[in-house]
Amino acid sequence: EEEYFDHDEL
Amino acid sequence: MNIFRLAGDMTHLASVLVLLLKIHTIKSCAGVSLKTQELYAIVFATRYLDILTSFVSIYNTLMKLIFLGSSFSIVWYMKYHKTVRRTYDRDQDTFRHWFLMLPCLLLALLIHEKFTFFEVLWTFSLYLEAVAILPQLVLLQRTRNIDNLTGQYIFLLGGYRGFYILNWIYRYFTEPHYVHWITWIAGLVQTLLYADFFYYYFLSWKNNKKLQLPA
Repeated sequence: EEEYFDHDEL
Repeated sequence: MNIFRLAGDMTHLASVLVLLLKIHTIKSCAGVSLKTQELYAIVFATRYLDILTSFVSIYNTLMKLIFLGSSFSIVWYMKYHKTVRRTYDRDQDTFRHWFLMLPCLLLALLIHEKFTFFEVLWTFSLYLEAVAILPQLVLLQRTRNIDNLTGQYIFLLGGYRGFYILNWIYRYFTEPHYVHWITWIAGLVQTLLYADFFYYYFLSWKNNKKLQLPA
């Protein structure tokens, strides 16, 4: 999958 | 976003505001560990590297800016403000916090979700945050007198991660494939480190006495 940075929490 | 995470973020925000308020209004940082504040500034700097690259929401970006701004300004106040810096008890705040950073970095290089620059630093910030409170708790045991603003600051700081644990439990049951063992274990360790503080804080609140941690 695309190399994305998936942190949606603080 | 769920109520537990919002409560966690608001509690975290309250903790940094209580500390900023104390330092800014009474121009004193007595009882506050600069080492812990420096660690927190590093935690946020390495956690929010994606602030410019990935946009989650206005709320997310705004809170990141607030946490970055507040943690660095607290460090600035304690190190450079002519009045505040004199109230910093440097000979008591002697925890070798750089020794905390190396194991966290090594652990992040070993255990992470993805081996990318950003992800390893993000994991490092997670491990570092779990232990960042240690210099402050050590300082607390040394300085007998704990003013209630500092006590409130630590209580809120410990409480926020407790709310996050509830948030992770909620997300685990409501979102398929939401599994982040690293975050969960680090968050649990972090909250457990506050356990004895919470106990003595509760006792002092119940008996309406000054907060005293046993030496």
